[in-house]
Amino acid sequence: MRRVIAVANQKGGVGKTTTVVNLGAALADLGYRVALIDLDSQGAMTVSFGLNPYTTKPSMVNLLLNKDIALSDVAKSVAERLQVAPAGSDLLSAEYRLLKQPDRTTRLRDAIEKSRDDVDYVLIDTPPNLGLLTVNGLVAANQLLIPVKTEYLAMRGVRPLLESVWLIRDRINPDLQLLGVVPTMHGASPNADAIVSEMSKVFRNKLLKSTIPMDEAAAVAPASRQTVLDYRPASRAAVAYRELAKEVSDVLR
Amino acid sequence: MRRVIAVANQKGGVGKTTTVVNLGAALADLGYRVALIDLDSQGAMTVSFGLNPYTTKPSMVNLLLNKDIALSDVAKSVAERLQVAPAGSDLLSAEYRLLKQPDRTTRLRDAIEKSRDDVDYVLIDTPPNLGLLTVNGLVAANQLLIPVKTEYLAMRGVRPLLESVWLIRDRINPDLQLLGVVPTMHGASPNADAIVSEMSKVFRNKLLKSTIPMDEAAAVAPASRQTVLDYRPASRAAVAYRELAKEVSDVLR
Ligand SMILES: Nc1ncnc2c1ncn2[C@@H]1O[C@H](COP(=O)(O)OP(=O)(O)OP(=O)(O)O)[C@@H](O)[C@H]1O
Ligand SMILES: Nc1ncnc2c1ncn2[C@@H]1O[C@H](COP(=O)(O)OP(=O)(O)OP(=O)(O)O)[C@@H](O)[C@H]1O
Ligand SMILES: [Mg+2]
Ligand SMILES: [Mg+2]
Repeated sequence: MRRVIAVANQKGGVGKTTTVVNLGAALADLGYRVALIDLDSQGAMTVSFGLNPYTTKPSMVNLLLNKDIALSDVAKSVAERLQVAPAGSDLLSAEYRLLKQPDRTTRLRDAIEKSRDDVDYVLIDTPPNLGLLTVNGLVAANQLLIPVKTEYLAMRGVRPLLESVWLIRDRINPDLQLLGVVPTMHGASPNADAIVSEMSKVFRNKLLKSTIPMDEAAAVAPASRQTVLDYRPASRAAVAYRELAKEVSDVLR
Repeated sequence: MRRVIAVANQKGGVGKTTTVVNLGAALADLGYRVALIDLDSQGAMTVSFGLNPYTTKPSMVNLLLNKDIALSDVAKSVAERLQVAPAGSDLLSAEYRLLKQPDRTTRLRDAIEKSRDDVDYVLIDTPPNLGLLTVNGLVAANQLLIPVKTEYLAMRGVRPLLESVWLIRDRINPDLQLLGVVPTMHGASPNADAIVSEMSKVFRNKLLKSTIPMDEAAAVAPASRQTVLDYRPASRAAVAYRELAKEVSDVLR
């Protein structure tokens, strides 16, 4: 059973892209075959691997607007057992055009199911909103991972996200499960620990054990077009993302 | 001439809300009458002033869906010369319902023009996307301020934002000017200075002189429902926001 994990939180700047990049790379290091999908029109994930989101073709724009294109046609190999499906030059206008299609919410799901490549994990990076691209990610996924920066107001956005998720589960995608919530950039704010204990009261066993620390190595690695695992293998962020990969693969075994 | 400043950048977590809150408070400290508008469904700006976005009525939801409501009906006084127009309990569904209205892009502009209160500055906090709520903010504004976190990939999102802005200027709002770009959370990333010099090459005189440093006081102040100016008046962030207020009021004199 292919595990498809949507990484979503409409709060901006909480580490969604950083998590898809580094959790994906760490799962590949564990021996799994992994494909990463970039649904954010800024193409931050695509750029982190040194691909140009405006020129690399075919891209997620082609996949969403052309029913004959499967994920395996778009995903490009960037490392051993690791592929990236680039965002493309204008995901915003693709989203707009998709709005008019009757199967607008299931395009991505169908393209993954048609894929000839056999991958173990698909991770989907979503933009900081609950628009049609994020909905496509949630419909295509069977697991949802929510990065939450441990800051004041951190949890405010999670309730509306979960409300949308249960709506999608009831109406379109009964397989969608909450894999869990992962604290990110932990330590940026002095009351981070108090926030994590608040999170464990609210999310109980859905608060993952791994916590991603604030670590500038994670912020700088993309400038060298590397994951933090390659850029600084012994950094706290690299260690934490390897732990997260181990925890996720255990939970989904 | 009332100055209406939209603060926008569809990149998430770059300091839009923090800038509206603290630039607004600093302009009020300089003696101007200021109203702050929260267009983000998470209501982070509303919560930073201790208001509950779900229960405070009337709110921006009422203003957007009812043509008879003016900004002065919604804005509540939170400090001397400072008012806040709270987000409301469900801005996302209000945005959805607004899509069907013929005057969907000019509702906010009309509500500000109808306002009986005489304020000198209106600052508009927008969500991290270029949807209808942000468009309302850009149509209502005569100035655009773009906070950019000085990190790798920081400038990627600015080009699409500016493309949307010039489209809005040509079609709906000829008064919209770019007030400038302000570097935020400067210092979080080791190559921050190199990024600022890159920004000055691209934005030239539109790169404001003030820079907002990375300063945990800015991140913690909202937990005490205070602006950083009140929470820690001598902090680097408080000093920087006062400087920004001085620069903005000089430029717009
Ligand atoms: N563990 C970390 N330590 C330090 N900085 C981090 C960490 N994780 C992410 N960052 C930095 O924080 C910023 C936001 O991260 P990222 O872009 O992954 O968030 P996002 O949720 O994908 O943002 P958006 O909502 O815009 O898509 C980036 O500059 C990134 O480099
Ligand atoms: N100068 C600063 N120093 C340190 N932390 C900051 C600073 N400015 C903002 N922050 C913190 O960074 C995070 C993002 O800031 P903020 O919420 O203002 O960004 P935003 O652009 O409004 O985000 P969104 O895109 O979700 O609306 C918050 O936790 C905030 O407290
Ligand atoms: Mg992202
Ligand atoms: Mg905000």
